[in-house]
Amino acid sequence: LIHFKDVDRTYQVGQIKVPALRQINMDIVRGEYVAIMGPSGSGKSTLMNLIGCLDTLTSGEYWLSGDDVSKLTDNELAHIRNRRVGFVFQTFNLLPRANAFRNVELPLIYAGITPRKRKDMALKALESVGLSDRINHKPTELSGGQRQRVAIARALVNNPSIILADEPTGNLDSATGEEILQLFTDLHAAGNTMIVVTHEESVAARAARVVRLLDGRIVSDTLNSHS
Amino acid sequence: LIHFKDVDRTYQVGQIKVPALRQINMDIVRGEYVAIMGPSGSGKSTLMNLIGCLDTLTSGEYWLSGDDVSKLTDNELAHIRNRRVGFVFQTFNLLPRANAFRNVELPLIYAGITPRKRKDMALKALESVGLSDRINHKPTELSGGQRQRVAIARALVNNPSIILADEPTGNLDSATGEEILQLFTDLHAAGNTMIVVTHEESVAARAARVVRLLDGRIVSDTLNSHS
Ligand SMILES: Nc1ncnc2c1ncn2[C@@H]1O[C@H](COP(=O)(O)OP(=O)(O)OP(=O)(O)O)[C@@H](O)[C@H]1O
Ligand SMILES: Nc1ncnc2c1ncn2[C@@H]1O[C@H](COP(=O)(O)OP(=O)(O)OP(=O)(O)O)[C@@H](O)[C@H]1O
Ligand SMILES: [Mg+2]
Ligand SMILES: [Mg+2]
Repeated sequence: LIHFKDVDRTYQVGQIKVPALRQINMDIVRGEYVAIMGPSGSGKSTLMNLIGCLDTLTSGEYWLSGDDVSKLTDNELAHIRNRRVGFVFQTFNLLPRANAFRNVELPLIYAGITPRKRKDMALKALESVGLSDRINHKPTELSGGQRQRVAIARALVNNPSIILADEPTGNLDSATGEEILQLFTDLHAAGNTMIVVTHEESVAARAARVVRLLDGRIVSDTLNSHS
Repeated sequence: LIHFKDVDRTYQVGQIKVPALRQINMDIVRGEYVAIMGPSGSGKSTLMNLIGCLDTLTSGEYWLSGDDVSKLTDNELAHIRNRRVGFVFQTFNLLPRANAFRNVELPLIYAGITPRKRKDMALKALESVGLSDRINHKPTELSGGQRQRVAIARALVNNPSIILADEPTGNLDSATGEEILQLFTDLHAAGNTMIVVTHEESVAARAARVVRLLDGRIVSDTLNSHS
């Protein structure tokens, strides 16, 4: 499903080059549950943005479902981002002036789903993250962890087959975090591919495989002995 | 130092009242290290915003260093927010167009400190959170955990005597988080008052006292048996 070959991603800040990812070689097959770990600044979010086609490689190859991503058209990339991949951002990225319901409904509008079906799907997604009693709140009228859960509901609402979650439990207490992890386990059991960035060992323990980054390189890629 | 008596904070969303804090009674003396815990949405950030004079009570009393906060002038409140309290926000709240150095220097400009001294203090604060090699990066050119650390450096740069940190390690791996916790322990040993919101037991274990919230109420307030 996902094939990275000798991938580099180097940022430019003024005159300085920042090598965020160096020589990444990684394969993920359909239906896997992978945790990505590593210190702050090691390149985890950069890797997730590349997988989700939100950013482009500096060098190397990225093949998604047999397609060379560098050869895809803008339309094809938009289709991947909107339909095939659900992305939970580390910074949530909610629309500040729309309430929780409108934020979760947005991907369904892009997908051309009818208003009645959209309402049903968006309410179900918000219920699955425990926020049925906050659907009319705007992001500024929600707690940090509640905003994070709206971002999770939005990523899942259109049933994408690949779910990329960047630190999905960072703002959640252990009981609420546990509910989200159970949701991810159920999605994985249904055949979806889960890729989760985390710094919490308890979250990584749910994945079948752990990829560890250090200074932009993969330093280990092992099957999880816990799961 | 901090005295809360029968404090309520109720938000208004359209026609609906949201009681975020109910009947909070709490005393914190100078030099304490308190952890505030509780489920997502239980009222932790609301409580921190009240302590830091960033928000006002709906009812009840708040006395800070013997002053009734409801009777303070805008100037006196600004002085508390800018000089006496260092606030690490759950959402970082960095200026997006300023680099890390400029963000950390800002409180020193408000405090009327000379440019040379400002530069020295800001660089020291960034070094204390491990970001000496990222001072020219803007927030969008930093990782999530790096942004969080810039927010911590900014809160500490002017040596406030009360430090309020809302989920300061949420985006940090355990080694980087440990460096921040050690920094907090050193600040506490120097006589500063530390109040930290966290959902991680390992962070709460460093505090001497744990206040637990549930649905806007304090359900327990106990000395920490671990520390
Ligand atoms: N501006 C607001 N308007 C309306 N409701 C609000 C507002 N801010 C917070 N709330 C509500 O008040 C309750 C407490 O919010 P608060 O941010 O204090 O929780 P928290 O304990 O910090 O949660 P988290 O751990 O998720 O950050 C939440 O249920 C939230 O929906
Ligand atoms: N737009 C950018 N421009 C320049 N440098 C960047 C940019 N984005 C990230 N970086 C740098 O690239 C490195 C990797 O960043 P990345 O966000 O991938 O790290 P991360 O592993 O997700 O960290 P965290 O756990 O703190 O979120 C960091 O050192 C960061 O400073
Ligand atoms: Mg990141
Ligand atoms: Mg909060």
